[in-house]
Amino acid sequence: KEKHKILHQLLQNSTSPVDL
Amino acid sequence: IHNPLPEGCSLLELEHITQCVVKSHIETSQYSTEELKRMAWSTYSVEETRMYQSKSAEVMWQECAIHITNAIQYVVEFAKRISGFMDLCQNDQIILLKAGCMDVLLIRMCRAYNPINNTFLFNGRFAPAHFFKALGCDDLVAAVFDLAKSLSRIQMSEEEMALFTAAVLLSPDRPWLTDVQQIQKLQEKVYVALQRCLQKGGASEEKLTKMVSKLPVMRSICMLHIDKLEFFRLVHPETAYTFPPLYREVFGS
Repeated sequence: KEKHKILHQLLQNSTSPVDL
Repeated sequence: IHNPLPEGCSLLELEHITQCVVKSHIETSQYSTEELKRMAWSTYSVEETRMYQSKSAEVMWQECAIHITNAIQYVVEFAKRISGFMDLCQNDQIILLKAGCMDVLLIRMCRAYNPINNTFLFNGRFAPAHFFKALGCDDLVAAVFDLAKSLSRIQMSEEEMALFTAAVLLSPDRPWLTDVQQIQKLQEKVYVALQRCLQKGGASEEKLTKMVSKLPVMRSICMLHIDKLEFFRLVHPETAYTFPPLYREVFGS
């Protein structure tokens, strides 16, 4: 999990980090 | 004429998949087709090109890594909005994204390519291959331009591109997946949706064959990128360490 911390976070976020 | 429906899949479900994937593609494209059209003839001057060419490899790699990272975030959002993707276990979601996001970027990239003057959108303007000289990867850059040229000849519509990128992302043959069958089912549905979309648009049977035939080239470009990154990391370990964490996560060994 630690190895893919950011992907995990991006997948779990309901709102996008990108201003879509 | 129509391809048989996958088992347990109704026409209504295919229609739903198509709508969902196309909507996700449009919502998660960094630039709309109108914006791209507007920018298509905005190119760099000779002086600006020289300035970029004389940058150090470290600075240019850093810049490109940031652009790729931004684009990956849009691909993650695209994946999340594909029906069925979020039902997979998170391990499989990560495997599919790590293995497939570069393929998706390479396909999406041909939207930002102008085949008439052989240029790519970079930092708001269109740039030719020699613009990227400072990267020190002429072969990788040439391969990317060649792919864009051949993909743009296929003239995919936005709907076709949406479904094709979704199908590529849902490749059940990626190593270490746990639920291969589930992914296979999802991919099959997306491919049938794509076939129907092509037939509706009056495209020839060959169009899908042409699209799929580019996959091995994409795979070799992905491997070449990893090779170049590994070499860069050996020569400039400190700079490689400052690349965006998401870029390092996706392309790290």
